[in-house]
Amino acid sequence: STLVRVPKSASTLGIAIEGGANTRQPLPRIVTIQRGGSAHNCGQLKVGQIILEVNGVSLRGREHRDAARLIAEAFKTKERDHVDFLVTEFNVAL
Amino acid sequence: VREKRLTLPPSEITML
Repeated sequence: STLVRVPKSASTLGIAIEGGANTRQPLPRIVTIQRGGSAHNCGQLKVGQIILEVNGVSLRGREHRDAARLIAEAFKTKERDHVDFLVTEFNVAL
Repeated sequence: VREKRLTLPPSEITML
């Protein structure tokens, strides 16, 4: 797995995720990266990667909306000027 | 295991 630090360089994070606990995709997977968003500007996140942790918090066992809320709050908080993602290319979740 | 996985629902997609 890889730790990716995404600076908040744009007003949006700019990723779409699918998956979460109790779905076919138990950990959130990146399905889109929007051009011009912070994630795209960072250049290190890729479509297909699985998000294991956000700012050190595990997404394991979290349902989709809970995982999405955690990521949204990590981007919104003014406590940090970046969001740390622990990602993997592999579907390790089960 | 495979059968169980097939019964799980697909996920919604959220843009962040």
